[in-house]
Amino acid sequence: MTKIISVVNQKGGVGKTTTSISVAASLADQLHKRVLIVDLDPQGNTSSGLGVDKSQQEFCVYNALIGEVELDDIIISSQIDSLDILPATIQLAGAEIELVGELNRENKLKRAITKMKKSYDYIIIDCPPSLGLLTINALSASTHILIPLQCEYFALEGLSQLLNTFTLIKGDLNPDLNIAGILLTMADNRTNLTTQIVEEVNEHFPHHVFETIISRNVRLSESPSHGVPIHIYDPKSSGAKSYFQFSKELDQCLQKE
Amino acid sequence: MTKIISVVNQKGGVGKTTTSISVAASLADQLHKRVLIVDLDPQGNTSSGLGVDKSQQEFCVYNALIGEVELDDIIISSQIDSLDILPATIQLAGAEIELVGELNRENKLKRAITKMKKSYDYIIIDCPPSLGLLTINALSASTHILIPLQCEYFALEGLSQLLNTFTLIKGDLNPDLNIAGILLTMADNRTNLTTQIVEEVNEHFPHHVFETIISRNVRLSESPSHGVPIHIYDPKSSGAKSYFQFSKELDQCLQKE
Ligand SMILES: Nc1ncnc2c1ncn2[C@@H]1O[C@H](COP(=O)(O)OP(=O)(O)OP(=O)(O)O)[C@@H](O)[C@H]1O
Ligand SMILES: Nc1ncnc2c1ncn2[C@@H]1O[C@H](COP(=O)(O)OP(=O)(O)OP(=O)(O)O)[C@@H](O)[C@H]1O
Ligand SMILES: [Mg+2]
Ligand SMILES: [Mg+2]
Repeated sequence: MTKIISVVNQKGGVGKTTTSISVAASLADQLHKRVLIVDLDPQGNTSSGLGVDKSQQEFCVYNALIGEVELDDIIISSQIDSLDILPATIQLAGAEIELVGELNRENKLKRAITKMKKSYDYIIIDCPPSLGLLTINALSASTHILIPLQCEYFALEGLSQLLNTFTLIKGDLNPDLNIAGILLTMADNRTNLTTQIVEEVNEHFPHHVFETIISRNVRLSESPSHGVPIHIYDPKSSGAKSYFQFSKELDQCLQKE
Repeated sequence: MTKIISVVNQKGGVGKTTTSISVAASLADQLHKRVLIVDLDPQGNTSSGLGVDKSQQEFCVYNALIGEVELDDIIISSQIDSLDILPATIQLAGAEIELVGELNRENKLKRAITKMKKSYDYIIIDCPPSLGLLTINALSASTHILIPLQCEYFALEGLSQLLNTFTLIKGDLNPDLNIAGILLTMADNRTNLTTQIVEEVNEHFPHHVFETIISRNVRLSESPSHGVPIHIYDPKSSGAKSYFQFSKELDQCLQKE
């Protein structure tokens, strides 16, 4: 049974793309799972962070959402054997407005994934920083949501809005959707702010916070410019170690269900 | 002639809200301008960062966009005499989808601002992390765009997409729109990444980069949890000093035109 995980948070810059790339690459290369990573953000950071030349892609996830092509025809391979990529291009920016008038607009991605011939152990969906139609498509197609949460005040503020959206989607569109958990990112243990945020999140959402915490590590923000995930760019970095630790924790937590 | 500035970047977490609050507060309190700050992001970070209790707001900018109320009826005062706030609430999250079918949907904010009775020297608009209808409304109502750019690889990648959108809007919707400039934020001079990004931006966009660079400073991320701008929370911090320096540079640059 494929685990389909949406990496979601409408707050911008909290580490959604960094988490999607690092976890997908680690599950594939270090834990030997078959993984597909889906870039559902018109910015296309997951695509470029994995070295995809977006200008060379004739089709992208946008074309599958509007039903022009099958997903199998757009999926490309990565430098890691068991990791495939469904890239995004700038065309995706038009999808939100174009999908509004369509019938069954929330389930376009779900239908495209069920028609896919190739099978995977994990599908990781990197979402844009909003709760619009692209993110709703991701949530309706998913078995789990993973919430990266930056250890900052504004990031904490948006959490209840996100959990309300989860409850709405689970109620109306996708009763099988569950919360995988909250991953604390960009923690800086030298500051009181991080300690305060970690305490508050553990108090308000006690059963949903992963044990692994990702600290701030400049090597994580350098690796996308080389087009490779962190465990290839700098295997000894604290970023590579924490994301490997987290991928194991996530895999164990989802296999138990 | 009121200067209306959209603070825009579809990349998330680059410092749009921090820049909007810091600059609006500094222009009002330190440079004695009459300023209105508009929160156009459904997350409502500008509103909460200035101490607004969003749950107490019956109306917000959403109600003005759909023509239910006039802007003058929703504007609230802040703890700074010459700074007013146009708050956002969660209702704004529905605006993107609701506006799609409306006539003249791109100019709702512009029309609401032209009907306003009170006058300001500056109107600062904090935009959400997307290039959707809310941001397009902001650009069509503005005289200038201010682009906060985090010194990171992904942030640089999105810049050409943003400048393309600017050219489209200037061509089709608002010929008076000009680029105020690019403000480099969250710079960390200890890393090569920051040096690389600063060099690249100055090379590709030589005439558009402000001299002031905002460095990473934890006091900037602490001040929103106290509901006050940085020059009140910690006037001696490097964050307060750089944003005061920047507000002077911005004001001089716009007065020269
Ligand atoms: N643990 C970390 N330490 C240092 N830098 C990080 C870390 N995680 C992410 N970054 C950097 O912070 C920035 C924001 O992260 P990222 O782009 O992954 O967030 P996002 O939530 O996907 O943003 P968006 O909302 O725009 O999609 C990027 O430049 C990234 O390289
Ligand atoms: N110079 C700085 N030094 C340290 N922290 C900063 C700085 N500027 C902003 N921050 C913090 O970084 C985070 C992102 O900044 P901010 O929320 O202003 O970005 P944004 O572009 O408005 O995000 P969004 O895309 O979600 O609207 C916030 O938690 C903020 O407090
Ligand atoms: Mg991202
Ligand atoms: Mg913001």
